[in-house]
Amino acid sequence: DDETYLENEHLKLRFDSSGLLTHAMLPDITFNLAAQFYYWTGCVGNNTSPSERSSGAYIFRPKTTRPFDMKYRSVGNPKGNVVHEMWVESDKNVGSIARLYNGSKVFELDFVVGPIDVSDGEGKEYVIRYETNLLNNGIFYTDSNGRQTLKRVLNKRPQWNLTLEEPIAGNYYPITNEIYIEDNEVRVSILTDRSQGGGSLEEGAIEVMLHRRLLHDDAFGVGEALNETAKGAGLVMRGKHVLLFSNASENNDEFKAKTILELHLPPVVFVADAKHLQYEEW
Amino acid sequence: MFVLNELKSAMGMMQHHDAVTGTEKQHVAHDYERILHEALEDSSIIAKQAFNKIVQRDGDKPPLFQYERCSFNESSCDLTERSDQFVVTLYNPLGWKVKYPVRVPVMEGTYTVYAPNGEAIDSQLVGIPDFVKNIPTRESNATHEVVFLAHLHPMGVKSFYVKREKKEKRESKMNDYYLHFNDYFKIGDNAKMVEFENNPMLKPVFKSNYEDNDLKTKEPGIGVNSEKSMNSMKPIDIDVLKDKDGDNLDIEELRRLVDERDRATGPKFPELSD
Repeated sequence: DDETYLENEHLKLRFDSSGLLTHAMLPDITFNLAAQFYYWTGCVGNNTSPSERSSGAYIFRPKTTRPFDMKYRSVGNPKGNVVHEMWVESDKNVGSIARLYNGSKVFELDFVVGPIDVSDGEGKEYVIRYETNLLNNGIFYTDSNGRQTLKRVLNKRPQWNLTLEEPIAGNYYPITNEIYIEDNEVRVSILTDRSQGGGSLEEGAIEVMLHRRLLHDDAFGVGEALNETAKGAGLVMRGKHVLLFSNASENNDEFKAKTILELHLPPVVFVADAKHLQYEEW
Repeated sequence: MFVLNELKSAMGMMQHHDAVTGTEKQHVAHDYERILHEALEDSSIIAKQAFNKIVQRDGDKPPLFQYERCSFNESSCDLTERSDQFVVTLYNPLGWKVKYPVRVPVMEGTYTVYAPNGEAIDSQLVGIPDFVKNIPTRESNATHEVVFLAHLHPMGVKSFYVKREKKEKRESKMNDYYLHFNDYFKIGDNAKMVEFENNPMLKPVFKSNYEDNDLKTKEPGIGVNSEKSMNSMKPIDIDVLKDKDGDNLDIEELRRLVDERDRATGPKFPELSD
């Protein structure tokens, strides 16, 4: 078999032989959905000139106009009565776990990114791209200030005519809780577990920045490159995105708001040894 | 209040724009980390004391539980991975019911999870992928996670008892039938069913609202399929199943018919589009 499915009563997801997501199926809608990791290489600039600063802690300034991709392989597909998972790892220190819990209306992507290898002298910025066949006409929505969701249009600003010298970074916006795109039929929302940056650089795609390791300071004040290590290796980040699919006409704001709060305020979990406490006594 | 104020103070410091965005110098980042970690460690004593009060332990006796927090973000927990039986206590800080998937790092084995009412609940032992096990800073022997779904009340506390069984290993414990994408209704006492137009055999009597519990049944579901939206599919309480001619339909007959159809055609899903 060269395809695998994760499914519950609300949702079905198709994965190809390398473990990559290809389709999402709701009971009445099927659409293409891929979740792939890429990396941008950081620009090395001339910090004495404001328009030529390096990519650093304050600014995202990629060197290329297309990100670099990775090779993937499926490394596991546990299935049971509580959760179905698909494990995928790449050749560039990225691992992801797609999870669908029994009864859940949302789909969860848990990722482990890093340590980022900079032995080639290149600083790198890792992103995830959700690629769909939705026709969003360059329109996407972000809740940049955490209070209201604003409409964003690729290569446009509502107040003035825009010519972007940096087409990638110039279309990145802050994401506090969510970013979404939609067409006439479907809305695809990505809920983040922390504030991140992202945009919709290509038709039907959502891109979110996950992890960065850069070798040059950007001259905005920190005075250090964004190059943190632990135990001699670059940092590893582990995070989670929750993907929520809905009909474009459907008002699911309350469900989404609750899901966001559940993501940010999960139950506090404590564990205690019970070696002197038998089940019957408990 | 002393330890709580320490945490409040640390959280205040973390509102600084450099702490929020990560534009602080590295030695400042380490200092922030130290301040926040110490404040969290110290203030967790409040939760530990509160939980032991809930289990009504006399003040002069040692606490029943020495609660610990684990590093779930790297799937490690020193306590659960070496213990054969432990208690997992959860506090839901939100003002509504939540269904939270709990993932507890453990060694490989067979585990049973007991809900607060003493009943064993569904749990699953899931391996930890190598890309998590190999995180350079991870110091853990845990190879698996016990996963179960905790239903928590608004701002409620619940404890679950997890016990490692001394039996042959098994990947999962199945207590309930798991409903699949194409199983939308159950047959049994107070049967509930989801209407689907393309099955002329079923005729609803009256409607009711969906409940999560309806989707989980101990009765084997019958494979049916609908290409209608889940939202437009209303669950229906049925007193009697009727066929297209209005005659009462025997449940076993319905089960046989649908099974026969599924065997002939296989489960039906929406067509994939390229």
